Amino acid sequence: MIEMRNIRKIYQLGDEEVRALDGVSLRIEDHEFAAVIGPSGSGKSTMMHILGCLDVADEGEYLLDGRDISDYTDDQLAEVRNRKIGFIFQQFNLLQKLSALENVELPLIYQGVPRVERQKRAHDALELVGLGDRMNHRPNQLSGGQQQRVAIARALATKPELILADEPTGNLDSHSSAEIIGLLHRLHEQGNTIVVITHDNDIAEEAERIIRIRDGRIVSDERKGAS
Amino acid sequence: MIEMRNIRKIYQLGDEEVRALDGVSLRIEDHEFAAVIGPSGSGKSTMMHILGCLDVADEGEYLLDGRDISDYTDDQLAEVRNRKIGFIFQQFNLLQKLSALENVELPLIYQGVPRVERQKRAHDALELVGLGDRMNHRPNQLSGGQQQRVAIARALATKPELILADEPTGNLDSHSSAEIIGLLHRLHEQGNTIVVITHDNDIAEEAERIIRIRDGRIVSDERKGAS
Ligand SMILES: Nc1ncnc2c1ncn2[C@@H]1O[C@H](COP(=O)(O)OP(=O)(O)OP(=O)(O)O)[C@@H](O)[C@H]1O
Ligand SMILES: Nc1ncnc2c1ncn2[C@@H]1O[C@H](COP(=O)(O)OP(=O)(O)OP(=O)(O)O)[C@@H](O)[C@H]1O
Ligand SMILES: [Mg+2]
Ligand SMILES: [Mg+2]
Repeated sequence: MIEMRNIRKIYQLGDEEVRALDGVSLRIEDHEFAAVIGPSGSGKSTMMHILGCLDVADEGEYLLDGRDISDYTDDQLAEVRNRKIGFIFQQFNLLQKLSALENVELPLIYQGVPRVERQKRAHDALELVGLGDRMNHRPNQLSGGQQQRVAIARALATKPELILADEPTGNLDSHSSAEIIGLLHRLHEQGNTIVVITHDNDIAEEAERIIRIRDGRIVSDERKGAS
Repeated sequence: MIEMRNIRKIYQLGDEEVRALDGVSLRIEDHEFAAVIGPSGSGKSTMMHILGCLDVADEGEYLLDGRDISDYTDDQLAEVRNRKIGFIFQQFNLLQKLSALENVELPLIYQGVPRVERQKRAHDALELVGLGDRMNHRPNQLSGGQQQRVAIARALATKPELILADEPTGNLDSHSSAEIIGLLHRLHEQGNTIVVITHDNDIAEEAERIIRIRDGRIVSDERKGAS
């Protein structure tokens, strides 16, 4: 499903060069559940933005379902992001003027889902993350962990094949975290491919494969014992 | 040092009433190290904003050093916030147009600290959280955990007596978290009063007192065995 070959992402700030990714190669098959772990600033979010077609590498290739994304037009990329990928952002990226429900509906609007159906699906996604009683709140009328859960609901409402979650439980108590972990587990069982960046050992333990990143490089990549 | 009496904070959204805090009473003495834990949406950040004089309760009293803050003028409140309290926000609240160094200097500018000294102190605070090589980056040129550490450095640069930390390690790996926990521990030993909202058991274990919140109320408040 996913293949990165020798990916580099290099930022130039004045005479400082930051190698956010410094030669990353990685294959993720359909239906895998992989956790990405590593120190703060090691390149995890940068890698995930490239996986999610939200950013472009400076060097190397990224193939999605066998096709190099540098061959996609902008419209095709937008289509892939909208239909195939659900992205849960580390800092949520919710629209401040829209309610929780409207935020979750947004990707469904882009998919052309009719109003009644999309409101139902957005409603169900918010119920699934325990926010049934917060649908009409805007982000600044929600707690940190509630905003995080709206971001999760929004990523899942389109039922994407590939779920990319950047630290989805960073603001959640252990009970809410356990619910999100259970949810990711069920989605995996239903056939989705899941890549989670996490500092939470409970999530890493749920994954079948652990990819460790340090200083913009993969330093280990291990599948757990077969089950 | 801090006393809350029967504090209520009630939001009205249309015909929905949200009791973010529903009768909270609490005393925190000088030099205590308290952890606040509880489910997502239970009222922790709301309580901390009132403690930090960033928000005002709808009912009840809040006394800081024996004085009711409703007696303070706006200027006096701003002075208290700037000189006495260091607040680490759950969502960082950094200024996007300023570099990490400039963000950390800001409270020192308000204190009238001369330029050479404030740059040194801001520099040192960023070194302390491991960001010596990221001083000139703006927030959108930093990782999530790096932004979180800038927020921590900014809160500590003024050497405040009272440190209020809202989930300071939510975006940090275990190594960076351990460093921040060690830092809070040292500040406590140096005589500061520390209140930390956290979902991280390692921080809660470091505290001498654990305050549990649920549905806007304190449900338990226990000091650990005397040491
Ligand atoms: N402006 C507002 N209008 C309406 N409700 C609000 C507003 N701000 C907060 N709330 C509600 O108040 C409750 C408490 O919010 P608070 O941010 O204190 O929770 P929290 O304990 O910090 O949660 P978390 O662990 O998720 O950060 C939440 O249920 C939230 O939805
Ligand atoms: N626009 C930019 N300009 C310069 N450097 C950048 C930029 N964006 C990110 N960086 C740097 O690239 C590195 C990798 O950032 P990234 O966000 O991928 O880290 P991360 O592993 O997700 O960290 P965290 O666990 O703290 O979220 C960091 O050291 C960061 O400072
Ligand atoms: Mg990140
Ligand atoms: Mg909070």
